[in-house]
Order: sequence, then structure tokens, then C-alpha cells
Amino acid sequence: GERQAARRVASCPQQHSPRRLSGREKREMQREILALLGLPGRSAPAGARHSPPPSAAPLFMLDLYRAMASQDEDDGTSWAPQRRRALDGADTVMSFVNVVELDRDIFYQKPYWKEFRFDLTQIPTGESVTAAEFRIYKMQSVTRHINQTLHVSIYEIVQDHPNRESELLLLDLQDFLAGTEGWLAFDVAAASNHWLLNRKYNLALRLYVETDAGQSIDPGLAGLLGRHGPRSKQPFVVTFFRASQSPARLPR
Amino acid sequence: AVRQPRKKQHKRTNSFPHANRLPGSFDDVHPSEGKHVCRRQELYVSFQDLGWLNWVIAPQGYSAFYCQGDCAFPLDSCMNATNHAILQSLVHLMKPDTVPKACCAPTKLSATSVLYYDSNNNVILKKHRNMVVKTCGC
Repeated sequence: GERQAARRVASCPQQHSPRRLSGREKREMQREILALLGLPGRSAPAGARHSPPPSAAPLFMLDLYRAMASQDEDDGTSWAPQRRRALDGADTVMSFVNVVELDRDIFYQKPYWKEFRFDLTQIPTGESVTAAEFRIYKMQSVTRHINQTLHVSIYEIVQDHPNRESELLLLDLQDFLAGTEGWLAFDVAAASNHWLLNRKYNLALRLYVETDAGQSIDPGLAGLLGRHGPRSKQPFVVTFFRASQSPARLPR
Repeated sequence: AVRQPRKKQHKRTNSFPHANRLPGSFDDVHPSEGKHVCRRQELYVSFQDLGWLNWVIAPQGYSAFYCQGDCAFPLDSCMNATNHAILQSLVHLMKPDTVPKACCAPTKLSATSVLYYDSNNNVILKKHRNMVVKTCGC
């Protein structure tokens, strides 16, 4: 009975005088912090040290981070509704840089297109996609009248075939004036869900541009920037994930 | 890897105004002034000191708030006490050997976010719910 009482009395954390941690203890503490924050326990990625990564995605993500941090502070009441919707319920947001780009431009037969591939091997398991955007920067089209409407469509490449046209799934279609300049965002949540459920998918998106009359336009000539554009204007995919609603942390 | 709370933190005092304290004879038993009352403390973990800033984009460090202090009866308004803590403190006074004092613990938690590169130079923003202590109480 006395032992039980002693245990109960000691249930509040005791106040210890501070002491210096040993090197091993410090490393263990650092590993604990990494684990708590969901950070992989490693040093800098190989590419990050030497060649700077494309900066469009980090800039966009930094903006999201600030929005999320302000949400934590003020419960998100001061946000734009669009931003609040995108971040609501998201536990993880990942941006994927375009790793391969293929062009069917004016040196090929019509229709012209641009194809983007992403490395999604590190997408988290056990999480569901709440939203996903393909973001691409558009300059003013130099070959078109600025008031001409362009139809930009994004497809998921469901399956590649060597000798015939790939199987495509329409994801989003938007209209822009040829004179439009700025970031365009397309909804690619369906593709992200497919990629999350089945990693053997192609992981590629294809973009077409057409006029009102159905004439195919080279995306480059329509002002859409790809991998060879400025670093701050390179295309990327951003995906919002929600963690499974597990009520308890796994014991370590 | 850790440093003492920043200068402004020294100014932070008990966030629950003493003006609301219960007057009377209890003050003679447990004067709050000079006593280490339950309150929020900050332990800043600098990611720069840990050498993580070449892949953690933001934040630059993490304010690991914690709760520290005594929960001594009467648990008046300055201690943000729950009804349960008040009852437990009373029972503790009656049976100090069997019932522990109420604990100084977080009463409100909020989320924190971390922005970092993965090994493929993709950028990840991760939100952790219930990680930051906003208020402490008994």
C-alpha cells in the first residue's frame, strides 16, 4: 500500500536541477525531435548542398507555410477563403518538381503537347489526397492576339503504348486569354489519387492548348513555361494530404 | 543544442491576472507572490545550432513550451485550475500520503508546421497537431 501511494504521489513530474547532456544523449534527443516532427533522420539531401533546387516550388510552399502558421495563431479567420479551403484538414503538403519534360512542338505533327513527369516515390502511405494542383507559369503569347481565347487542357497519362497513342484521362480544362500572364493552377486531384493508390502508374501529365476553332497550338508559343524557363517560374505539382484519423500515437 | 529563453520571455509572467484572485485568509496560507506558480515556460530548440538549416526551410527553430510550477491549494484563478484539480487538491490536503497534488500541465495545445526538403528536392510541409503548449493550468 505504501509503495502504491508513493507511486501516486510521484505522478507529477519532479523538478530536476538542469544538467549537461552527454554526446550520446544529445544525439538521442535530436533523433527524438526529428521523429516527433516527422523529419527523416539524415543530413542534407545530396542535391541541396551543391546545385540549388528549382525555386518556384519552395517559394510557393513557403507562402503556404506562412498561411498555415498564421492559421495556427489566429485560427485562420483572416485568410482568403480559397487558401483556407486548400489547407483545411491537410496535415502534409508536398510539392513535386518536374523531373522529365517531353515536347511535341512545331517540329512535329499536330497536335502539339507538353508532357511533365514527377517523382512521387516518396508520397506518404496511409494518407489520403484532399486536393492537388498542377501549377504552370504563363507568359503573354507573342504569336496570338492578346484577346484571343486559348483552351488549356490537362490529361493524366493512364498508359503508354509504344506504337500508338497513349491512353489519356481528362483532368481539367480552363480557358485563358492569350495575353494572360501569371500562374495557372489545374486540378489534378484525380491523378494524385491514382498515383497514391497504385505506384505503377505513369506519373505523367500532358498539356494541350487549342484555339476556339480547335486548332492545336504549341504550348511554348502560347507562353507556357517548362523546365527551361526561369527557376522561379518552373512547373510543379502540389498535393495536399490528410493523415488517417488514428486517435493514438504509435508507441516507440 | 538548446538555449535559454529569449529576452522577451523573461518579461512573460503568469498570464492569469492576479486581480481575480480570491481574497481572504487563503492568502496568508499560500501567498502567490514569490511562489513558483504553474505557468508556461519556453525552451527554444535552434535548428541552426543542430545543423539542420540546409534542409529544414522553416522554421529556424522550435519553441518547445512546457508547463512548470506548483499547484497549491487554493487553486484560484491565477492557476487556470479545472474543477477536477480543485477537488483533487482538496482530497490531497485530506490524504496527502495517498492522493497526489494536482499537476501543472498543458490545458490548451495548438499545431505547428515544418517545411523541409526531402532527398529528391521535393518540398514538404508537415503540420503537427497538438504540439505547442498555449496555456498551462492545474
